[in-house]
Amino acid sequence: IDSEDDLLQECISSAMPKKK
Amino acid sequence: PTPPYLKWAESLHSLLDDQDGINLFRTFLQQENCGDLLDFWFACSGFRKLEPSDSKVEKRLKLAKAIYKKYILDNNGIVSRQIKPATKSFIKDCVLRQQIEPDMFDQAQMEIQSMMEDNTYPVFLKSDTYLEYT
Repeated sequence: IDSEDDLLQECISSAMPKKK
Repeated sequence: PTPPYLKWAESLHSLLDDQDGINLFRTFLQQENCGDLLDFWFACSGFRKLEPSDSKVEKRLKLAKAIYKKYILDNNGIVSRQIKPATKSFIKDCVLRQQIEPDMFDQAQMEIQSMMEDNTYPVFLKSDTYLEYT
């Protein structure tokens, strides 16, 4: 089970642009 | 071609569309003790992007709660202080009633975005952090 912090980090990372 | 750091000065969105730009802006915000503004902005975008179909309801609820707890619940937090009371009540209601919609953080994200556009972003463009980079 993901901790809330992991979930948040994953969510933030998912919104970041990918390296060009 | 235009160097990326000149594009960053065009708009906040140009800056937030580039990984190096984000990293530099984050460094600057952390020095000003307001790095949470940027994390919250991206958390809202990430939350909106979750597909209802491929993401469990439970996970969406847990994430909505995590965003609420970390950035909005504490009225003294940098993010919470920039969000209107009505917007905070709306999000609180959504979480309490477990009415989790992809757009439930949109208004709060817009308020934080306006604040960055009017305040931290122009200050960043004049900061030593940005000028030394360029």
